[in-house]
Amino acid sequence: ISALNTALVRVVKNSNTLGIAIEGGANTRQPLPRIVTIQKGGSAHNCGQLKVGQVILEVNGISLRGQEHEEAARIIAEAFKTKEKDHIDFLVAELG
Amino acid sequence: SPPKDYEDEVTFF
Repeated sequence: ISALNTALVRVVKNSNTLGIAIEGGANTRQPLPRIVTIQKGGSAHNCGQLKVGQVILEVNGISLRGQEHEEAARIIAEAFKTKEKDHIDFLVAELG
Repeated sequence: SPPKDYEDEVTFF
């Protein structure tokens, strides 16, 4: 994953769900969480910049590298739930 | 450690 094809995407929490599904994590075939579903009406779909197939490298600056699926999912869930921010910053990579 | 068996674990948010 080169820096050339990474993007920082800000997802504003404008819906009561984030509306994505991820698979993978450390110790699996997919070592970094990959977006497998984007649900209509969710904040991610409204943001329009996240796409199925992208890999999530960081959430609000927290790296997901080396995180197992459960821990990566907890970090994303916390980021959406916290009232400290009205958005989530995802650093994503498009795999060529 | 060998890959665990949660290969296809998917979490929805």
